[in-house]
Amino acid sequence: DPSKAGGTPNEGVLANFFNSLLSKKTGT
Amino acid sequence: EMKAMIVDKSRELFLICDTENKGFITKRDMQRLGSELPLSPEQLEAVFDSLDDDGNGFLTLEEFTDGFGGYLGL
Repeated sequence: DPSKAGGTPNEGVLANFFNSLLSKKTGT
Repeated sequence: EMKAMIVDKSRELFLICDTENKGFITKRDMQRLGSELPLSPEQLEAVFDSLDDDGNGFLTLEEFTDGFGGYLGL
């Protein structure tokens, strides 16, 4: 199951999401 | 200790999404974040779907924490 092997297209989007939340938290 | 830190951070980030303090996040909450985060509605939907493990449309703190831990590579 490639979706569980890591390296899914969503991985970058997830990283972007968490990064954005983290910077939002520290930025305010 | 690492796990406690992740749980702690997860809760903080979770609360940014769960603005109404419901204890879970819906797709509507995610779409609301779209104006504040540099992600498209499609990307936010993809994020939600990948975090919502059981696919019931409600993203719990536990699911959110799992996803955050996975993102950190744990």
